[in-house]
Amino acid sequence: STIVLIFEAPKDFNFYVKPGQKIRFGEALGSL
Amino acid sequence: LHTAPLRSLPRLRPFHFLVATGGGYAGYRQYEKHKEKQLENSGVEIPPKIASDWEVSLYKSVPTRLLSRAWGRLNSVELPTWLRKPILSLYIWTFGVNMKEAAVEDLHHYRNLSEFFRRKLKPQARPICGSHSVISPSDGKILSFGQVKNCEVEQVKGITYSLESFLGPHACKENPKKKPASSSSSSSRDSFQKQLVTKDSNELYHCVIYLAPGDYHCFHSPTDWKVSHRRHFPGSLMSVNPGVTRWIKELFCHNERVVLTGFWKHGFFSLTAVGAQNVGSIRIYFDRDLHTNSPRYSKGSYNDFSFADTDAASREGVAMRKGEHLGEFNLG
Repeated sequence: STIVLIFEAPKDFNFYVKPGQKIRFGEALGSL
Repeated sequence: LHTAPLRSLPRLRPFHFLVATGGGYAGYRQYEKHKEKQLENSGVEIPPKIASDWEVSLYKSVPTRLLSRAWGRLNSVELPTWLRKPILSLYIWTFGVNMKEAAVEDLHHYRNLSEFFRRKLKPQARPICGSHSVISPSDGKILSFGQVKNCEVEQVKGITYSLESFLGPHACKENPKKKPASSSSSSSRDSFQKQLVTKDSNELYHCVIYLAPGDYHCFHSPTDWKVSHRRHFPGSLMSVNPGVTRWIKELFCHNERVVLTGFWKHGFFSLTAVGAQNVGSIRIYFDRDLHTNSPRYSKGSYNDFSFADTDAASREGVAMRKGEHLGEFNLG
C-alpha cells in the first residue's frame, strides 16, 4: 500500500527525510 | 524431423513450452540487468526502464481485484487456536514484523491474518513529534518527496504522474479562502495546480510513503487539518512495491485509491491512500459510506462525498488532530 500527501505550504517549507529512508508514524516529515 | 518415427519425437508438452519461454524471458531480463550494472559502474546515468503500454495492459488484465477479494476472504476464516501461532509466526518471520510494538503480543488473540494485519500498536511505540508541523501518517519507506512542478508529481526519481489524473477535477466549491483563478495561466494543467494553491506565496508539495507487507497498516492524521471531501477511485490493484513503482508510469492513477482533501493552516491539504495487490480495502474511520474493492465498477469512475456541511459555515469538514487515528488498509 502507499500513502501520498499533496499539500500547499509556504516556499520555505523543508522536508526532513531522504528518498529510500524508512520512516515510522509520528516522526517528522517536514516543517517551516 | 521428417523421417524420425513420431513416438521418438519428445512430445512438446505445454509445461516444456512454458519453462522454455519463461526461462528465456528470465535470462533476457538477467542479461539486461547485467548490462545496466556495467553502464552504472561506468558512471552512465540510466533512465528508468518504463513498462510499455502492452506490458501495462497485460498486467492490468490479471484479475488482481478478484484474487485480492479471495485472499481477503481466505484470511477472514477463523483459525483454530492451535494453528494461529504457526501461521502468524510464519508471516512475522517472512516480513520482519516487530511484535514488541504490538498492543497485543499474544498471537492466539488474533483469530486470523486479517485481524493480525489490522493490529494496533502500543501508544508509546510511536511518539508524535511535537516540533514539526507535518509528521509521517504511517510506517513505511519514503519513495519520493518535494515540490509539485507543472502539475506533475514525482512517483519515483525520473518518473512522474499527472496531479489532475490522480486527484480528479476540482471538487471543492469556491472556498472562502481561495483567490480567483488567475486568468494568465497558460495551460489547463497550470491552472489546475494554481486553483489548488490558495496563496501566491505558497507552493505545492508532495510525499510518497510505501508500506511494506510487514509494516503497521493503520494511518493517522499527518497534521492539524479539516477533511472536507472524499473521492474514491475504484481501480486496479497492481503491486506498489518500489520495483513496480519504478516500472509502471502513472501506477498510482491506475490503482484503487481514496483521496481525502481539505485545508490546514497554510491552505490546501490532501492525503491519499492507494490500495495494492492483496491490500485492496481501505477504511476511513469517519466515512461509513466508503466501500472499496467492490466486484463491479465502471472504468474511470469515482464517488464523491462531502463532509463540509454547507449550512453550518463553521463546520467546513471533519477536524483531525496531528497523529489522530484516520484509517487503515485491510487485506482483501
